[in-house]
Amino acid sequence: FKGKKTVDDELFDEMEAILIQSDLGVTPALDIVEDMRKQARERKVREPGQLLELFKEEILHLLEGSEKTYAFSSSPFVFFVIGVNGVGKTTTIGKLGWQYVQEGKRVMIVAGDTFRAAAVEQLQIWAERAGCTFFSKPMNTDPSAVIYEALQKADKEGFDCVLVDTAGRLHTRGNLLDELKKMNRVAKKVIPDAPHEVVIVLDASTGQNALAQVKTFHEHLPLTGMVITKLDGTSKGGIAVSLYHDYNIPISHIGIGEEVEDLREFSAKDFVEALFL
Amino acid sequence: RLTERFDDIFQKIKGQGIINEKNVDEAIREIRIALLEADVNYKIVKELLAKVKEKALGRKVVKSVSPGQAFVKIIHDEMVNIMGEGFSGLELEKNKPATIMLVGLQGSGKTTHAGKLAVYLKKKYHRPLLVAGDIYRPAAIEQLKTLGKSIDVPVYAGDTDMSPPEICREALKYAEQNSLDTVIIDTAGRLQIDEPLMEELNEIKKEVTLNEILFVADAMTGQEAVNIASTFHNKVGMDVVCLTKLDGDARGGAALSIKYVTGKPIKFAGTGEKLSDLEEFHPERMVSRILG
Ligand SMILES: Nc1nc2c(ncn2[C@@H]2O[C@H](COP(=O)(O)OP(=O)(O)OP(=O)(O)O)[C@@H](O)[C@H]2O)c(=O)[nH]1
Ligand SMILES: Nc1nc2c(ncn2[C@@H]2O[C@H](COP(=O)(O)OP(=O)(O)OP(=O)(O)O)[C@@H](O)[C@H]2O)c(=O)[nH]1
Ligand SMILES: [Mg+2]
Ligand SMILES: [Mg+2]
Repeated sequence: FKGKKTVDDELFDEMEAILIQSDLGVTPALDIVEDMRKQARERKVREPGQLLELFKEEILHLLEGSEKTYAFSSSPFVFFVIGVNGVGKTTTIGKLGWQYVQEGKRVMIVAGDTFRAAAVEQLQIWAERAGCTFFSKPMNTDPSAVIYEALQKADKEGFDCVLVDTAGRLHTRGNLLDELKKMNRVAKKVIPDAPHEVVIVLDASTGQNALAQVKTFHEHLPLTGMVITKLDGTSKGGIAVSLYHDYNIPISHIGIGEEVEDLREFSAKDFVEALFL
Repeated sequence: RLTERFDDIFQKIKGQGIINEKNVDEAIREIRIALLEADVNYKIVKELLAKVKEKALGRKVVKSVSPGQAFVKIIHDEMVNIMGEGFSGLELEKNKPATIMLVGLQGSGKTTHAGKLAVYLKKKYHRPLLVAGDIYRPAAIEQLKTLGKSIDVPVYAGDTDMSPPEICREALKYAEQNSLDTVIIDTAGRLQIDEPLMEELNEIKKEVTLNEILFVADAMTGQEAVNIASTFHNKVGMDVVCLTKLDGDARGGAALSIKYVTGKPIKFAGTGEKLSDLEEFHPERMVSRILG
């Protein structure tokens, strides 16, 4: 791209390659390139640098309204953090809890994963690092029972925020989606508006399957936010553009590492810049 | 379904008996979209389709087979060619105790696969030892110990000040002392661009002779599967691949990408969270899954 002197077919092919390789998705990428060809003609774009700006503008436009900051509109403000296996839910909760503690909030972290080996121990370490109160029940306790008790305690003791960790689950497992719905119903028994936020965590290295994940989870339990982790890796997370376009679920944060401070608020502008680096 | 889509495209050439350039280009466009939607890497799709086009052009369409079917067969065979032959077991003979090191990105399923491998080897009358080589992730050692306990397989964990290479060295001694014949080393998830952590894997290689380096990759990995796998292969080496979370509905194009760029066989498929959810990988089945 850097060495190109003219806006020609080869340049458009290169842009198409960049978009597809960022996991944006082939059909959305082809549509964007087609649209850019038209715009470049209409606006008489002759410089490769100008074309790049046009592409960035276009994707930024697609991401309009995609940024979200959670506002604690009631107390305790309850988050469910969900997603498929291994994406970074537990780690993200630790990071988020730490951030809210820095802001002076009283945070409870709830061990909603009572299934996976050492899931409770892992979350407990994060809660300690983050300065959050930790709530758990023995392994194999029904996660709904854990949530019920946790929310009662959080409500009674005046916590500002509750972060509920859940077990990784593939969206293809109907019984596990039902488990989430039950957790949702049980939460409402204690706090009628809970969960106030249902956040899906997505791994930046995931390809087109992220679409199926979001679609299915959203159908069963309406999502209010997305977090994209592991953006410190070489994957660009381009799928976020298609996800936001198709489902209009805003992105609140990105994970950029494995330490407690490695969480950033999502910036559409920074994200688009990184896509073309 | 792909075959129907190609039948439509080739309807116009019925009776001609030859697939020509124009309708092949249209079919190639369709298959390109299908493969990219299945997460096969962009550059690999390009190379694969160039080969497919070459083979399809001028080929006489057999009367009993629809041109759509003939076209799909060309693609299918090309992809099966890339994926290689079926399962051929692990190399457990050239060193004793046989030592396998699991590597891969964060969250790909290494620790779980270590447990699954131990179960698999026990069934084949081996006496495995699990080694807790991840000293970074909170409760990683705890996780491996819990898994080991559930399947009655010993877990070697080092003292708190030991580095992973030291832990592995001591684990080998422990295996020999306790007549355990296969050592499975679980390592921390790491980015392929993390130089110190990639070097750590080479440090482990210096301390213990490895029979196999097993690369554990998530079936839902997108376009970067190529860079990730090739970097692990170039910087550390890999002998065998395991693709995890195949119980989901990811098309799994990463499988083709990984095999294409490293040449290393995918031997195992992770098909669930239980330690019994391990299957021998079937290349042909994977091709059908990718083609959708
Ligand atoms: N590099 C990097 N690694 C991350 C990031 N977020 C999480 N991880 C790592 O990803 C791995 C999995 O993280 P977890 O928090 O256990 O993921 P999870 O979704 O809770 O996993 P399950 O509960 O098993 O489904 C760990 O090794 C984390 O350190 C990130 O932003 N960057
Ligand atoms: N559905 C499904 N889940 C799996 C499979 N393999 C692993 N998992 C789950 O994926 C998550 C991550 O697995 P781990 O074994 O902790 O992954 P890891 O590679 O050791 O993670 P790090 O050590 O943090 O890099 C856990 O929730 C596992 O239960 C599989 O084949 N299918
Ligand atoms: Mg977790
Ligand atoms: Mg692990």
